[in-house]
This record gives sequence, C-alpha cells and structure tokens, in this order.
Amino acid sequence: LGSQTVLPIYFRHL
Amino acid sequence: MLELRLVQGSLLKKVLESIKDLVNDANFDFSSSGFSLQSMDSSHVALVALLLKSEGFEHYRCDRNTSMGMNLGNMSKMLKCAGNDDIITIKGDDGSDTVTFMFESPTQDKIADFEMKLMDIDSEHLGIPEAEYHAIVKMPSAEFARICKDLASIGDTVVISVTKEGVKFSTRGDIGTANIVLRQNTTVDKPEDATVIEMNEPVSMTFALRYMNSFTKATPLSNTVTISMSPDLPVVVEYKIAEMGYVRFYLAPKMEE
Repeated sequence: LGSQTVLPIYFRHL
Repeated sequence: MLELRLVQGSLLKKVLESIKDLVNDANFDFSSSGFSLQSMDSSHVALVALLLKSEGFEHYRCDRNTSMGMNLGNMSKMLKCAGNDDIITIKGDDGSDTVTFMFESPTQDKIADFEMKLMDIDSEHLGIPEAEYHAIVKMPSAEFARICKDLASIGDTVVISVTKEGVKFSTRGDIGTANIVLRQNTTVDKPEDATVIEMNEPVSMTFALRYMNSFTKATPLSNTVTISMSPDLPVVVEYKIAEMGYVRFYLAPKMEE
C-alpha cells in the first residue's frame, strides 16, 4: 500500500 | 509577565483535545501578537501547527517573547477541570518553571487556579514554505470526519483524488473496496455546508487513515475543513478558528514502492 514518507524530506529543519 | 484571558475558554479545551493524541509535548511560543505551537508526532510523519492571535483574547499581555514546554496530556487534564462556559486565563512569570491556568465561572462565583509544571523540550522546528497547491478542497468538517471514520473500517490508507468532476476518497482492505465521491456543491442554504473545489491540476495522493482520523478530532473547532494537496508536498488539513487563527495538520504522503 505504499511506503510512508516523513516530513523532514519535504521541510527543512530550522 | 504573561497573562492571556480567553472568555471562550471552551475553545482552548477543544484545541487541546484536537492535538494531544498526536503530540505528547510541545513548546508554546508566546509573543505580543499571539501564541503558536509547532510539533511533529514521534514518527515525524505528521505535524501540528497552531496559531491563536492576540486579538481573539479579551486581555493579552506578553512583555517579551517566551517559550513554554508543556506536556499536552497534563495540560489537557487540567483544562478538563474548566467548565465549558468558563473564562480561562493563562499566567506565567519570567523564569518560572510553572504556568497557571485560572478558570472563572461566567457568574464569577467559582474561581479555580491550577498550576502546571513546565518541562524542557528539545523542539525540532521545521520551516514550512508558502506553497501553491494543485488542489484545495473546502468541505464541511463533519462530512470529512464521517468519511475518514467510514473508510478506516474498510482499509488503512485513503487515496484522495481531485479532478474537475469532484474529490474522491478511496480505500481497499481485506473485505473489499470503497469509493466516496463529493462533487462541488455551492447551492446550499448555509455556506459552511458547501463543498468547494479549487483545482489548478488534477492530483491523487495516498495517506494513512490513522493520522487523518486523528486530525478529525479538531472537528468541533470549525464547521469547515480545508484540504490542500500537491503531489510533491505533505497534505495540509486546516481547521480555522473563527477570528483567532487555525489548527493545521501536515501529513507526509505514502509513496508507491
């Protein structure tokens, strides 16, 4: 059913 | 010195109920313009961003920017002790390791204060850029909650597809499949009952229903919810808080193996 991605792939850490 | 008086205290209770299961603890960032919170869930798949602007408070005093680490489960326990009609005041002193919640009954005949211990939290702040989304769906929040709950009884993931025909929510599981299509519907008596689809390009993405169902705990905050999607970005599920701000949930998509 697809692999779960995580947010830090899309948004950078400040 | 920090002092925030919220006449509609139930709003803060609802905010906590909507986020406490997703995030265990978070830093509340107070400034003169309001307070905000940003925190990811422990698996870094979902993020909650809260904003409550100072204009929404009857009294708002924040002498200097300050950040307070709070355990949301403990904060929720304390706010549950406030009546739904109570006025809630949040008070803090510079350098103190506690925050005080004061609850006043509307007739002023019962006044309670609860002091909660603060905690040091290493927060990971993510920079969330403004984005142009391929599709933005605005729909009744109760309808969205119903759809997520219904689909979760069939499958674990939802495919949300937006085309000019409408928005389709699909799932599949061991017992079968389900598809729910909502068409744009603006001919309703009340604007909050409308389903409005703004689409620049068709988009179809897959998400874990467990998180979507967690987000719908914010349903009591707003009659409508906005779902913004682009193929290369986390979905944004936003509940606006009238006159005050918003609770936004960001959820990373599932990708084809």
